[in-house]
Amino acid sequence: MIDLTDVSKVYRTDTIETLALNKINLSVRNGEFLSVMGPSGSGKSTLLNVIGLLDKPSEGQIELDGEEVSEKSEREIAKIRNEKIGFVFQSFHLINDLSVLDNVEIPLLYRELSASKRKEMALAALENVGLSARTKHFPSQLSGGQKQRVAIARAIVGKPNLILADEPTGNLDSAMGNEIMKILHDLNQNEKTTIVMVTHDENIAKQTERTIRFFDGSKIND
Amino acid sequence: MIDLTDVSKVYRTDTIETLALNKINLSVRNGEFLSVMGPSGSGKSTLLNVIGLLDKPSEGQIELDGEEVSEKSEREIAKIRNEKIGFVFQSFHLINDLSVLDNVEIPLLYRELSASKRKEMALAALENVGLSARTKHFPSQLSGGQKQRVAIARAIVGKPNLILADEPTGNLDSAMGNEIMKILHDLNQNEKTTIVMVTHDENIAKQTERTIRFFDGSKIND
Ligand SMILES: Nc1ncnc2c1ncn2[C@@H]1O[C@H](COP(=O)(O)OP(=O)(O)OP(=O)(O)O)[C@@H](O)[C@H]1O
Ligand SMILES: Nc1ncnc2c1ncn2[C@@H]1O[C@H](COP(=O)(O)OP(=O)(O)OP(=O)(O)O)[C@@H](O)[C@H]1O
Ligand SMILES: [Mg+2]
Ligand SMILES: [Mg+2]
Repeated sequence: MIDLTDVSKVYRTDTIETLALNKINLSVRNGEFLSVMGPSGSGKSTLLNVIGLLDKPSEGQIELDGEEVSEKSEREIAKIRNEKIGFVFQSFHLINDLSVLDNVEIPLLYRELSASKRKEMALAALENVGLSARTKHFPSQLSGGQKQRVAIARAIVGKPNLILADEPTGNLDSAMGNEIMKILHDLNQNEKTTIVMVTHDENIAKQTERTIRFFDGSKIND
Repeated sequence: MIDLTDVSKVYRTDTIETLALNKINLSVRNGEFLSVMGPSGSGKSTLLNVIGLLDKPSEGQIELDGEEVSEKSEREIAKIRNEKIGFVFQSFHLINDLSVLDNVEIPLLYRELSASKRKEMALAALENVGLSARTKHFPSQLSGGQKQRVAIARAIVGKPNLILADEPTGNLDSAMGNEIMKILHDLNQNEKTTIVMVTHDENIAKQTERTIRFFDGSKIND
């Protein structure tokens, strides 16, 4: 469902040029649960940004469902992103001016749903991550792990085809991390959701079908 | 050096009242290396904020070096914070408009040091965390783990008496996490720095002298 062919990404600042991705070849089939590991700065978040169409590669091709992404308009790309992909960002990217409930509703705004249906789905997602008692809080009123779980609720609320999760359990204790993994496994098994997850935790990675490893921008095993 | 007596902290929003800390009694002696564990939302960051004088308890007393904190002026409190305490925040709190080097210099601005001395010390701290090649980058140009390491460099640059580290290895791979623990152990052993560190990682906690555990705002073992 996702095919990367010789994808490279270079970041240039005034002083330094960084090859964050170096000729990545990767295929992820529909319904796969893939984990990505590697040292700090090795390109993992960059990979997720590129797969998630949040950033363009410097070189190479990306195909989603057999269609070359570079042939799509910005509007089509935004539509794919909003309807088919759920993101759990490393920094959560919650909107500080919105309550927890409103943050989780955001992916649903791009669908033709009633306000009451959106609220129902957002409440169900928040219950799934154990945050029913915090729906009216604002992000500044939450602990680090609670923010992470709001981000997870937002990623799963619309049952996307693909979830890109950047260290979704990094700020969570073991018990809560296991709860989150159960949620992801249920989506993968029951909804056939494709999941690409970055993690630093070997025990978490072992629970996925396949693990790829990055080092200095290159994929180093398959 | 740190004595908490019956410290409680209540957060009130429009809808809910949360007892984040419930009558905490805790003594941390000079030069101790203490870890704090517990589930998400159990009060760990709140504890660090209160110890670090970034927030006031709702009830109870805090003594630093035998002096009651509530008898100090805001100016004295800010002085203690700036000169004696280094923070590694869970969200890093880097200043986006400043380069990596300038971010790390911040704690030194409150001391009477020349610009060249500040720069020397900041460069040394950044070398210590493996970021010498990123000094002119801005936080938006860094990976998650790189931002965390900048936060650690900023916490250690002024060799504070006390370091409060909120999950300092949460975004780091094992190898880098071990590097950071070596840095903290060196400061604790060689500089007698007191360290209070929140972590979700049992292996990391075992490397400290003592671990306290929180659950629902209460300390549950000693
Ligand atoms: N500013 C605030 N306003 C309201 N409630 C808050 C505020 N800050 C924290 N809380 C609540 O207080 C409780 C303790 O929060 P705290 O950040 O100390 O937890 P934590 O143990 O650090 O959790 P984590 O492991 O998720 O970081 C949580 O339930 C949280 O929602
Ligand atoms: N916007 C940017 N501008 C310049 N360099 C960048 C930018 N974003 C990332 N980089 C650099 O590209 C490299 C890869 O970054 P990336 O965020 O993909 O790493 P990562 O594997 O996710 O690391 P971590 O485990 O620390 O989150 C890093 O060296 C980083 O400094
Ligand atoms: Mg990353
Ligand atoms: Mg916390």
